[in-house]
Amino acid sequence: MPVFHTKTIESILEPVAQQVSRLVILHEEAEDGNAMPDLSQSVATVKHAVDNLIQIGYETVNTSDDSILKQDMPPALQRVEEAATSLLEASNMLKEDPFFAPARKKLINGSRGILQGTSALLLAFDESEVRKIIAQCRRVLEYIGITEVIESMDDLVTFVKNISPGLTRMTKQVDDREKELTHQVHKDILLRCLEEIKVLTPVLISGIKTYIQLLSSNSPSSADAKNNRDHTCKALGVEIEEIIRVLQLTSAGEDDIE
Amino acid sequence: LRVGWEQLLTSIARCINEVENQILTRDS
Repeated sequence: MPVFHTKTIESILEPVAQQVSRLVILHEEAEDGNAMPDLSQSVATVKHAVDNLIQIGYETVNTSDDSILKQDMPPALQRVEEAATSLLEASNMLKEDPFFAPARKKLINGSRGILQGTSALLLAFDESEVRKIIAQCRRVLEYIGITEVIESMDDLVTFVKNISPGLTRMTKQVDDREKELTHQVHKDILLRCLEEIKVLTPVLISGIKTYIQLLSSNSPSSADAKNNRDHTCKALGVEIEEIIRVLQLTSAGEDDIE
Repeated sequence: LRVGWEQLLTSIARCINEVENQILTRDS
């Protein structure tokens, strides 16, 4: 089961996570009191990178129109900032006394803190991206609701013209997201939903067309055509709702899946 | 042990730069 739910997050955090775990073990083995090297140069590099990140992070907080992102980012930035300060303090302490055990512990806690803070930042950004895709799904879902008022061929032409760009955008975004995910079950569901949408969309358009034709000729079958149209419309909505549900899943818990 | 700590700090700096890139890419 993958630990990180997207390939981007995995590629950024996995190497650090592995090294922190390894260093914790090495640290425990070094409790016999080996001297620590001078890490001030490496810590200064980290501090410089963190300072840049903090500046860009707060600029994003100030300019973003995503209220949840604006709320989630500052605690994560603060976590990274505090952790960087810990690293700096540890490095100064070790310079004074390379055998000072609490400094080693501070170094490990600082490294963990940076991992946690950057992880929270990446998650906040990822969730924000997911919200954008979901908003697009909801726009399509809302527009599909218009089908029940389409009663002329002109209306149908307008409907197809209006829904096509949104639908294309939605399927592209979901397709890209599927490629980003690491959880196979979630990937499979999204692919299946996209496939269903690809099949159902022309069926819906043809269903609306049939209904309009039968309605204009006052055919008694128009009621059946209306039912068919509504059935397809509902099925399409179910697939989009399922996409929204799966996009929101980040854990690998099997409880999430029926 | 020396290599271990320095490697970790290098990885951390790289990780922070990548997070920064993510933020900048998203904003652009």
